[in-house]
Amino acid sequence: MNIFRLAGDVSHLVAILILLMKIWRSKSCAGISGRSQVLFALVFTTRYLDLFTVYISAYNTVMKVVFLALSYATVYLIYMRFRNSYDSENDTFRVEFLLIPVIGLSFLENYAFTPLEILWTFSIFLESVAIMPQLFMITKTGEAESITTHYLFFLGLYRALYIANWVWRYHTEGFYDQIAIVSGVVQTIFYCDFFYLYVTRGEEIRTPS
Amino acid sequence: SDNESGKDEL
Repeated sequence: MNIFRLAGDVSHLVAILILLMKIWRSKSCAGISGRSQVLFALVFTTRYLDLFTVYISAYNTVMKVVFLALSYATVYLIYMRFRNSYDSENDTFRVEFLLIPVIGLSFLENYAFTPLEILWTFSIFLESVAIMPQLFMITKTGEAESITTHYLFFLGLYRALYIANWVWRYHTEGFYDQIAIVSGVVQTIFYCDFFYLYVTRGEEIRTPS
Repeated sequence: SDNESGKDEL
C-alpha cells in the first residue's frame, strides 16, 4: 500500500458516495446513466468473486464489500426507488457494443484460462469503458449538473492515481500488472476531455451543440 | 507477486 493507491481508493469511494448521496437527497436520478451504473455493478461483481477464494487483508475485504453494496444500492435507487425520475429516453447507449468486444478480449488476453481469471480480466476491461453510457448521455443532452461532474472528476482521478501507484510499485517492488495498467491508462484517457472541460468551464458542463 | 488470483488491488 502506498499513498497513491490509498488516495486512489479514497477517491473511488468518494465518487460513489457523491453519486449515491446526490440521488438520495434529491430523490432523483435525472441526468444519471443507469446503464453505466449497472455496468459498474457488473464490474465489481465479476472482479470480487475472489472474496470467496482468497483472503488478502481486512482492508481489501471491507473495501470490496463496501464497493459491491454501494454499487447495488445505486442501481436499486435508479431502477426501483426513484425510477420515475430516470431519464431512460436519453440513456440509450448500446451496451452490447461494449460487452461483446470486452467478453471476446477477456477470453483472448488473460493470465490464466480459468473462470475466475477470465471474469477478473472481463471486469478490468469493462471498467475501462463502463463510463461511456454516462458520457454519451451528457453529450446527448448537452449538459451535466455540477454534482454529476464532481462524481466524474473523482471517478477519473481514482484511475489516474492508480497509474501513479503502478509507477511507484514498479520502481519499489518491480511489480507490474500488464492487463490492469494498459486498461487503466485507456480508462484514464476517456476522462481527459472531461477533465479539461471540468477545469476550464467550471463545475456545470454544457457541451457545445 | 504472481498475477493469478489473490490480487491485492481493488
